[in-house]
Amino acid sequence: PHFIIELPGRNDSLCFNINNVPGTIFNLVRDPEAGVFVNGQIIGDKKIPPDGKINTYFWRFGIVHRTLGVSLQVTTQYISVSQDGKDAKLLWTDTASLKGPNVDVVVTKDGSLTVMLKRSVKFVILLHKVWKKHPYHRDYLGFYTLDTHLLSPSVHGLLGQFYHGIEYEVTDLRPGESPEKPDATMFAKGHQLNVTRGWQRDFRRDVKNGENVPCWFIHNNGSGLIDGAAADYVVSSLF
Amino acid sequence: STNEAMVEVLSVTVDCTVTNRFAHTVMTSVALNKANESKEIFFDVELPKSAFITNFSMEIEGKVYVGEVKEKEKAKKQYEKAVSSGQTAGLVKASGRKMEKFSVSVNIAAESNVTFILTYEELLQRKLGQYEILIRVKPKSVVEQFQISTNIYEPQGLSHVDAHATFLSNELLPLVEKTVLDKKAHISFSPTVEQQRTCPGCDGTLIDGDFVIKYDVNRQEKVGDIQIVNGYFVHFFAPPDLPRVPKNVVFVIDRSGSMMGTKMAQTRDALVAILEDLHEEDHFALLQFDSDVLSWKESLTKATKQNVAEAKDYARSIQDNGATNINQAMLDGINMLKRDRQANRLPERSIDMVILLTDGMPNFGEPNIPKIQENVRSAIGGNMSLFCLGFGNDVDYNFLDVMSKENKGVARRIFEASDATLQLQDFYEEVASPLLLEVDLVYPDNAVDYVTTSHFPQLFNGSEIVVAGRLTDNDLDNFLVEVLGQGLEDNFKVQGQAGVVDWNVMYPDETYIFGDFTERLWAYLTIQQLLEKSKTGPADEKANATAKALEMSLQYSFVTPLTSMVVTKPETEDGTDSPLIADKLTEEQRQQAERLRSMAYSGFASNFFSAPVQYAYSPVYLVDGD
Repeated sequence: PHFIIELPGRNDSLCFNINNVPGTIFNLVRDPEAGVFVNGQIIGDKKIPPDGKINTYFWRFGIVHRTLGVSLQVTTQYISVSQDGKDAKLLWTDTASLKGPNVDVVVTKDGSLTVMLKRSVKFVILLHKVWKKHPYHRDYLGFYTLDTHLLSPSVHGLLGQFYHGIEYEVTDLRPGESPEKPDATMFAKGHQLNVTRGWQRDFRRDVKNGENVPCWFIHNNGSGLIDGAAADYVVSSLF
Repeated sequence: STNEAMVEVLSVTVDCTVTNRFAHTVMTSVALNKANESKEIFFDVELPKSAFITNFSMEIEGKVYVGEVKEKEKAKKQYEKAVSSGQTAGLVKASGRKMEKFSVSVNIAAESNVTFILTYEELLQRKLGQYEILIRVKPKSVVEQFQISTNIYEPQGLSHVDAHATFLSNELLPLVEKTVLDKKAHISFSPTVEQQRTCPGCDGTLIDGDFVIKYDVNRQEKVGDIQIVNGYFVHFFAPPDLPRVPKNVVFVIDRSGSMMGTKMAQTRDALVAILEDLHEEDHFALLQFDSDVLSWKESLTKATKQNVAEAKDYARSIQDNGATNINQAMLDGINMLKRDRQANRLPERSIDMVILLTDGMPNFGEPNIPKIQENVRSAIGGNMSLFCLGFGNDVDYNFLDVMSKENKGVARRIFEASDATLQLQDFYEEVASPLLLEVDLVYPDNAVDYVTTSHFPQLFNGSEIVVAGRLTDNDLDNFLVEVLGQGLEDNFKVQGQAGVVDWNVMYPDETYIFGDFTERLWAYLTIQQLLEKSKTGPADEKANATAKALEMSLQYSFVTPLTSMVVTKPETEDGTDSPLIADKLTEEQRQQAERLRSMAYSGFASNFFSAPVQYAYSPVYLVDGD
């Protein structure tokens, strides 16, 4: 999966990829103070493509708001919402909405799921539908955090660590391997990183083709930009 | 230049005449195509970036093609037309820190000659006590007739004249002829073909580098020197023996992440050297900033030996870290000076200044540049001078340039190189010794008009104030001049009378050269100042300054950032002509050119600077698959 940290105040974005063996569960957001946790599990292609490159995607998310007593499991097949011991299951094949005391959920058919957790966070999950008979690819999900301002300063996780901004500077622009993708040096979190100007896709407006977001790409699973290593964010279960 | 053995460069001559600091240089090159087919011949020359091209011509087969100075927008239309039909255009490119390169090439028929003549003019600036004439020569091969000839005419009298060149070996050194009389100097260098060769029988030339002449004039009159020629006057003011005014300087030092490595080390080294050079009666403060601002001490400190030693230790400890909060750092520095002023902790007669050193864009705290400029201007309130040092290619120089000019100061680019420490020290040295504050040069109202700027916030040791104007009365016998300022002990006030000097008497054999140089000096200075004004102040004033600068650039045939020289090359065989454009580069364009050069190829910036797709103001953090 590719991560994009959009920074409209700086008119810029950062991006990186995180990959691991299929089945790995990563922590994306961890805010013990607010009681919010988001974990996601990745899958790989159906078989190894001719180019040998194993692609992984998120196919399942577990979202918990302990304080509000809300949990959601979102897979490429369905969405289950649990609040105060009451369960509801929604299908991606329906357009539906669910309004509870602490959580609002809106599903658009085969498209997106918007989740608003009361006084804490708003996010959108996109479903990427792939032709069932595609030899390699299968359905996968994208996770977009839209409003995080009520989360606590201690929020962390692969995405959460960026919710309160990041200081960085880019300098020493130089030609990269590809003429359209120059390299540069980034200073962030006390590290000097070799980064590459490129773009990654934001699928919110166009779920099929996406829209290119120019960004500074941090190599090696975001090494140096993320705190610690990607392996530090591996968790044993979705909840 | 040519790589073709069948093309011979017959002559390269550089003829420079300096009259009252105004330098008029003509570079002429003649080449012969000895082949029995047409050849492309290149004319590449470099000129100082402070110079304006005034003329260019090519003589081919008896026909002369002359460049024409036009309004840039109009020239651009011609240029675009040429580009759309597949022809080439731009003639001027940035070349290093001090120079820009003018390049043109033409096809010359078999056994034909071509003569290129480029003329440019500049007002030499006095820096660290001398004027510098820089002539860059790089013929690609030995030249039948090679000559650099410089004549300097300074009615004040010459105090010293030095000539040297980066390519002068012990063998070539005696070939530099220097004749210095009281008010006139002649320097020439004209090696024979054999003397130019890198070795006997080789085609390679030793002549490759900078020929530099440095000189200064005598200064006896406190009121300065005033020259009146052909209805225009010019006043040079740099009086001798003035005591320096103590300064209170706050150094605001960027230590953000991008300063990491060499830049940070050079900054530390320069700071240590600069602190060492502080005078004991000066006061100083050190502020370092990234996203936060750290101050060495709460207030300014007297530059005693012990304090300077402590400050040097502090400077040595500055480490890079984090983002760039210029706004807060500037406001903290300014407020510290204001607090100390209000509390009478600083000498009454002293100058307050802030020196900002940064290598990057503000990206923390207040990132909006106009807002920062407004905050700084408002905080300073006209009560101190701001000098900005922009380190490297990533800095927004225009931001610093405008901010300095709005606050009685100047900005300077510091180039990333091994000598950056020296560049920083040199700049500091230029502003380290203020002699006078709030200097006014006053001329009789009824005798002059169109006077260039006559108020200057400060006069620094080693520099010079220049004012020029037009006389309304050409028969003026006496011209009363008054200079007012604030010095160390008393208010400075001098008066003097300038008489019309008879140049025919002073230089009886050479009167033909002087012509309208004072008028052109005045025009050059006026255009420079109008271009500066066009960057700051209210919109209508900026527009007026731009319009006036354009009008004068066209009138006096100066290639400035508002005009272009259009050069029409000979018609090609298919009957089309191909206009070429010589532009004057701005500092921003130079910086951009350096960025692109450092990227090794062009057409890349547009990708890099394209704005990201944005949906809303609030940030989005996402993870998805392709």
